[in-house]
Amino acid sequence: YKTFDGDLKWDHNDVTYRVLNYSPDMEIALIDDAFARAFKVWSDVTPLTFRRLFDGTADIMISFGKADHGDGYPFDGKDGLLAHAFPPGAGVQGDAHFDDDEYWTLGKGPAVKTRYGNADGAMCHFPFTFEGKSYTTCTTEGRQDNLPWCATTADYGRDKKFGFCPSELLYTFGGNADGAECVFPFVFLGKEYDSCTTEGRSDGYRWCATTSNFDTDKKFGFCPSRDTTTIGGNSDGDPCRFPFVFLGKQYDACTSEGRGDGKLWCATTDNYDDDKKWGFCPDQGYSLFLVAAHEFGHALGLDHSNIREALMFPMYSYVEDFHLHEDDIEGIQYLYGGRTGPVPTPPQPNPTTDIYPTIDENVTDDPEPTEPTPTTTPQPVDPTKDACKMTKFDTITVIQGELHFFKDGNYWKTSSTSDAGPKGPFSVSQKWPALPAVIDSAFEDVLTKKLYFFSGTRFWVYTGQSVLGPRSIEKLGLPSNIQKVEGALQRGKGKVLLFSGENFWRLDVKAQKIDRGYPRFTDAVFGGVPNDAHDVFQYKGHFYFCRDRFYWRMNSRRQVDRVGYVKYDLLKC
Amino acid sequence: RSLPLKSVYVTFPGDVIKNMTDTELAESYLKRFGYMDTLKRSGFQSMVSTSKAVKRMQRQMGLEETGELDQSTLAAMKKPRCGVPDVAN
Repeated sequence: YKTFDGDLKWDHNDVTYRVLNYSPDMEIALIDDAFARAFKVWSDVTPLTFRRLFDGTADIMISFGKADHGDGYPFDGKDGLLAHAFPPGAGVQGDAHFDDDEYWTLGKGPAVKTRYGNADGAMCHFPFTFEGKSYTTCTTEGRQDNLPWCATTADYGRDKKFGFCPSELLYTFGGNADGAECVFPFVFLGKEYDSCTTEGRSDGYRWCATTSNFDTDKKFGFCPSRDTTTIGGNSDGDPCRFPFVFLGKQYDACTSEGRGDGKLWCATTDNYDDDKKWGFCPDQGYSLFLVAAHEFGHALGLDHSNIREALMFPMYSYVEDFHLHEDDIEGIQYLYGGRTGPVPTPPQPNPTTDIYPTIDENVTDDPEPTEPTPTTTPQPVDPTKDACKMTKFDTITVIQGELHFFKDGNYWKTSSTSDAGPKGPFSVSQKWPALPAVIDSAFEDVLTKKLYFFSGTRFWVYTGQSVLGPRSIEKLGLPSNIQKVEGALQRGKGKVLLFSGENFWRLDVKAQKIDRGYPRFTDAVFGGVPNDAHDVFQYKGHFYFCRDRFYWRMNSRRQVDRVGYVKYDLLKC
Repeated sequence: RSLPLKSVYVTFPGDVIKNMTDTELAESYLKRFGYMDTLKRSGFQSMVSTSKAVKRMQRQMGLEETGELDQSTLAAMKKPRCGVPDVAN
C-alpha cells in the first residue's frame, strides 16, 4: 500500500460526507446505500465513523459530473477514467467525483429498483417471463400508458409480482418540481419538446419540464435513465432502434463497427447515415459500491497500491463477494489504527426513498430527543431544565477534561470519553458560591488548574474551593470599554486568548497581564469563523467558535474543518 | 485468397473519446498518471524516457517489465480505472 506524501489524513475520526447530486442511472436509495456500504468498508477496520450531512460543508463532498466538471481534472466520456478523489484536507481535498458518462450499476447490469406495483420496491428480476416471452429489460408490453415495468420474480404469470421501472413518465429527480413526472410535449425557449433533453444545460444532464410550458412555469426535473437507455453519444439517452443502417449496412444488434475502441453502440433512429444519432449500448456497468470504496480510500489518505487484488489497485475489476484485502487494511490502519471496542453507531439519517428534493434536509436538525442519562454524580437541581432544549449557552468550557455548559445559574457537563448525553443541571452557586448566575467565559489554566470565570467586567479565580475576586478585567489590561469576555483559548502554557466583540487579546496568565501587540482582529487570525461568536473554547485539540445552536470547529492549522450543532455533537443529545 | 476485412473508423458526433493511435494513447496515459513527467530542478527540465516510464507503469500494474508497448501493456492502458495518478507529482 501507499499513502500520500506527508501521510495526509483526517485529524478527526468522525468524518462527515455529503452527497451533492445523483446519477440518473440508479435510484437515489440505491446510490445512498452504495455509498454507505462503501464507507462501512473502511469503518469496519478503523476507529473512523462516517456521518452524512444534508447541507453545509462535509469533509467528503461526493458528486457526479461529466467531462470538465470544474476541478481541473476532466473526465473522458464512457469508460477510461471512472472517478477520482482528493486526499484529506480542506476545500476540494477529500472530495470524491464520479464520471456520469459511465453507466453506474451494482456491477452486474442494470440495477433497477421498482416503484409502486405490488412488490414493495423490490428489484427487477431479469430475465422474467410474461405471457410466455422472456424479458431482459423493463417493458411496456401489456400496458396502454407506456409505463415501463418489470417482474420482481422470474415468472410473472406464477407470482404476479411487479413494479414500475425508472421512467420520466413516472418521476423526475432533483430540479424544483418535487419529483413530479415530465409533461410532454413541453415548451422551452419557444420550442416544443417531446422527450427529455440536454438543451439549455452545459453539464449534459437530461431534463424535462413538469408542466406544459417551462418558459412560463419554470418547473423542471432531471430524467432518470431507463434501463434501455443509450449511454453517452448524442441521443439524450434514447433507446437503440433496431434495425438501423450504418454505412449502408443494416444492423439488428449493437455493434463495434466504426469504432477503434471496440465499444458496442447503436443508432437511435433507423438510419445513422442520415441522422447521425447514436449512443453506447447498456452493458454490465460499473459497480458504484466498488468504485466508491476505492475513491473513499483516497479520500481517507490511501494512494494506489500495486497489489492487483487490493481495493486500492488503480484498475477496476468486478468482484462478487467483496472483502477488503490485507494490504488495504494495513494501509488504512497505518494511518488511523485499528478498530477497538464495539461497532460505532453514529447517528444515521432516515432519508425517504421518494424523491430527491424531499431528502434535502439536515439529519441532525431534528432527531428524536434522548432521555437524560441517569447519573451517579450530584443530583440535578431541576431535572425539567433540559440542556438539549437550550439553543444557546452563556459559556462552554472544559474543566477537568469534561465539557461544561453554563446557562443562567446552572451547568451541565459531558464526558469526553463516552457518548452519554449531558449530566445535569447542577447549580453554579453550589459548586462555586462566589459566582453570579451568568458566566460569560471561563477557562482552566493548564499549569495551575486554577479556574478563571468572567462575568461582565469582572472575573474570579478559583483554586479548589478558595476564590479570589471579583476583580475588574481592567486589572488584566483589558480596555474599559469592553462589556464582557466571550471566550477563551489556551495558547500554549501560560497564555490564553480572550475574545470580545471582533477582537482578541493574549493574556499572560502568570503575569496576569495582557501582552503587548493586542488587541488583534479575530477574523484576521481565525478566518472563516463567525465574528460574533459568543462562546470560544478549546476541546480535544480543536478551537470551537459558537453562535446560537451552531459551532465552527477549527483545527490546529486554523482551518475550519467542521460546522455542526452544539446540541448533537457536543452535548450528545 | 481472401483479403482481411478493413475496418472503417468514423468520428461519432458528441463522442468525448477520439480515436487515437496506440502511441498517442500510451503517451497520454503515461503523462496523465504521472509515469512520464517533466521534472523541474533549478531551472533544468528533463523528460523521463518513454521506455523508463513504461517500465514504471508495468511494475505498478504487475506486468512483465519490458519497457516496450506490448499488447498486454496496451491492454492494461485501455482498462477502466481510477483517475488519481499512480505517481504523485
